[in-house]
Amino acid sequence: SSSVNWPPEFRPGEPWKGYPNI
Amino acid sequence: QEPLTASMLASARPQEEKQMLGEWLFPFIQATHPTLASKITGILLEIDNSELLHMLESPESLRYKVDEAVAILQAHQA
Repeated sequence: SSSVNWPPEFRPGEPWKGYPNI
Repeated sequence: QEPLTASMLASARPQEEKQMLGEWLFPFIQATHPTLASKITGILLEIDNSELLHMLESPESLRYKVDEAVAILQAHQA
């Protein structure tokens, strides 16, 4: 289930991956 | 910490906007929720950038949203 990976974690200094690719 | 402004965000690409907002939000959230800061920031970054910008200028609304995110997180993990 994708909900297992929710929420995407934000780590300072690392690229944010939670935003949909454009 | 240097304040983030709408004009700074306007010059960034969408992906960069979230990054900038996250870098700003994280230390604020970490101060009150050190262990959950990464996840709380992740939840808050799903909010529209315009609303996030408003929250940056209104600590009270930011604290309210952080409390909401904590409740959502706890319900999700339950």
